[in-house]
Amino acid sequence: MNIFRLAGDMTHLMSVLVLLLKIHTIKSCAGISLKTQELYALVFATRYLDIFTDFISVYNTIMKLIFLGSSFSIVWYMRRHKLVRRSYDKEQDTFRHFFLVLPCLLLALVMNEKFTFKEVMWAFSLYLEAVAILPQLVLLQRTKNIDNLTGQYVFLLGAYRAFYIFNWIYRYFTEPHYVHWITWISGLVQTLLYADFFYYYFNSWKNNVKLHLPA
Amino acid sequence: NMELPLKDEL
Repeated sequence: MNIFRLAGDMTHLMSVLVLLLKIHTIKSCAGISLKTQELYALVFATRYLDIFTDFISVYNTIMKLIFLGSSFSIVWYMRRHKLVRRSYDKEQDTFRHFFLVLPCLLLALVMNEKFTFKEVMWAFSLYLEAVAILPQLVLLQRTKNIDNLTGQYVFLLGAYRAFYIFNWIYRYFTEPHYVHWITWISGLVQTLLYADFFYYYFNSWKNNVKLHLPA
Repeated sequence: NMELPLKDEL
């Protein structure tokens, strides 16, 4: 464990807590894409298949349970909770996430570290995580007023993977044979997808104006 | 068979 990875995990945890806070306290999911939340639930479900077979550390297991539990409960809230589901913007959240899942699955069948079920699912989860934010970014472009919690959620979600990139650089230079091209390329693509959001988020913070993405 | 190192990252 290094400071970059810890910062990344804590930032990721905060993004999930910000979203749960928003949904649980004000019972609203306005501006949140259910498609992205469903993709994240799928990412964690396929990434953490080894949660009961390979024990890494208490920290690792607890964090996996938190990410699995929070992502599925957010999907449940947005689909089933009578108050929250009313604030879900079904008409605007129309990104067909099937067209993200299928290419990632096909790519994982071709590009993986080993052609086993677990390794293919692991590669799939990395490719899918890289693009899972797209429905959310599309929804942000469509909904004019982005409330603070939603903006903070997306910002933290992007920042966590940026911290991970520093973690991979650090581990590459400090651990022999630490090479994970699939993780590195997916993580880089994921972070780049946030680039324009970061740009507008930073400007709105600098000029102290409401976050507004160009149409 | 060459066992892959454990995935220790989240």
